[in-house]
Amino acid sequence: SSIALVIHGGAGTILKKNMTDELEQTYRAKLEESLMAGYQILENGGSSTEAVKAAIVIMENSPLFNAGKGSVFTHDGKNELDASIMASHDLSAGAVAGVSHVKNPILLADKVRTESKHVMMAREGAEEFAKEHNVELVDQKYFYTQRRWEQLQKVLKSTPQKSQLSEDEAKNSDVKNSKFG
Amino acid sequence: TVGAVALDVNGNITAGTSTGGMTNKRYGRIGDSPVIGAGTYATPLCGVSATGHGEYFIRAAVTHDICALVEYTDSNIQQAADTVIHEKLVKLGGDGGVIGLDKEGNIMMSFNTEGMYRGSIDKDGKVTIKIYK
Repeated sequence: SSIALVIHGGAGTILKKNMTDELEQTYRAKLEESLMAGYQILENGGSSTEAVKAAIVIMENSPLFNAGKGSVFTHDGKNELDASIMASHDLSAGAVAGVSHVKNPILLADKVRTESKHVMMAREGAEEFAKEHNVELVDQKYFYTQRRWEQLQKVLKSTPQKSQLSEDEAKNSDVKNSKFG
Repeated sequence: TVGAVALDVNGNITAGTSTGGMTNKRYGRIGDSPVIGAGTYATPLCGVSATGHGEYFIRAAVTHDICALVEYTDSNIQQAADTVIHEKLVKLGGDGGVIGLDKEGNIMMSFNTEGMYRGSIDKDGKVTIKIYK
């Protein structure tokens, strides 16, 4: 049988004119590292589930992407992470929502899939389950990055006057992508 | 948001998605990433992971819809994804994208935004990494 792997690191207002060559190379290198981590498992006969987890963990541990270490901030200046995983052979699925101390939420989602009879766990309950299954927890400070903090400050500053933003301000990707959830 | 879909030597497909959510979110809002059928889905024929404006991906049940099109129509996975991302989702007003694989290892990528960080290794071992449209 064939093996194959495909990954994404998020979609949005990503324009070449806004990217330095150095930053672009950094993104490309991390995407390749993620791909290779997963593909190596597949090449050695490992399961698609292990490959997906390996690829995603690389991106969760990078501050470049909005997941794990690079997560954006909520209105209250916290980080709340979500993840899910599903396997075709038995249609088993696991998901976690709103966790704040789980270093790699994809690993916890997979524990929900394999170690519980449930599909989704949320917030404190999910973290309690993580403790019981030895999934690595970290202090909230782990998720802090200056770039994401500044993004939140910019959005907080612009939110009350959203209707009065100039056209240029409204097109700013930080504002456009905030979606005021 | 990040995601991955893999096909292993036994023909099993797995899809996974992980996210930090959206900047400035309130009220314990949850998007599509942890919602099976919206942000992540896998069947023996098809696996999909999504990234985008979650409310719309939930309402359109995007990843399930793509796999359903593959299962119940003559659409291949790329056609199915393009139908959902460029037609159904656009009509709703949702932006974002998806990646996926079918049981033969055919790679799918589809997005209606300016860019999507993405990469793949196909069944012939060819590596592709792209960022822009």
